[in-house]
Amino acid sequence: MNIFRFLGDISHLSAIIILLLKIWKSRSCAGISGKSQLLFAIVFTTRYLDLFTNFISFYNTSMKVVYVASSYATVWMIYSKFKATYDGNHDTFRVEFLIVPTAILSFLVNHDFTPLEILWTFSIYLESVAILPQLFMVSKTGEAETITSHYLFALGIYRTLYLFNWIWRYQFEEFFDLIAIVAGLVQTVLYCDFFYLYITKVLKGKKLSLPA
Amino acid sequence: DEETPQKDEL
Repeated sequence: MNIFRFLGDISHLSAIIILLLKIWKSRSCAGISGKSQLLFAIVFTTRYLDLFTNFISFYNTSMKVVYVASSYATVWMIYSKFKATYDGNHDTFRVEFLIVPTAILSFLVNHDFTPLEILWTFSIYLESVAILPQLFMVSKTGEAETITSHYLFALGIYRTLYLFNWIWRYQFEEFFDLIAIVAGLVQTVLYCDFFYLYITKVLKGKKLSLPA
Repeated sequence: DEETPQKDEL
C-alpha cells in the first residue's frame, strides 16, 4: 500500500458516500444518471467475484463489501425508492455501446483466458467508460448541482491518484499491469473537461454549467 | 504465458 493508492481509495469511498448521502438526505436523485450507477454496480460485481475465495487483507475485503453494498443501494434508491425523482428523459446514453465493446475487448485483450480473469478485465474496461452516461447527462441538462460536481471530482481524482500509485509500484515493487494502466488513463482523460470546469467554476463558488 | 499481475488492488 502507498499513499497514492490509499488517498485514491479514500477519494473513491468519499465519492460513493457523497452520492449516497445526497440522494438519501435530499430524497431525490435529480441530475444523477441511473445508467452510470448501474454500470458501477456491474463493475464491482464482476471485479470482486473473488471476494470470498481470495483474502488479501481486512482492509481489502471490507472496502470491497462497502463498494458493492453501496453501489447496489444507490441503484435501488434511483430505480426504486426515489424513482419518481429520476430524470429518465435526460439519462439517455446508450449503455449497450459501452457494455458490448468492453465485453468483446475483454475476451481479446486480457492477462489470462479464464472466466475470473476475463470478468476482471471486463470490469476494468467498463469502469473506464462507466461515467460517460453521467457526463452526458450533465452536458444535456447543461448544469449539475454543486454536490454532484463534488461527487464527480472525488470520483475522477481517485483513478488519477491510482495512476501515481502505478508509477510508484513500478518504481519500487516492479508491479506493472498494462491493462489497468491504459484503462485508468482513458478514465482520467474523460474527466479532464470536467476537472477544468470544476476548478475554474465550482471552486470559485459558481454553479457548474456546461455549454449544452 | 507471462505471470498475471497479482490482484491486490480494489
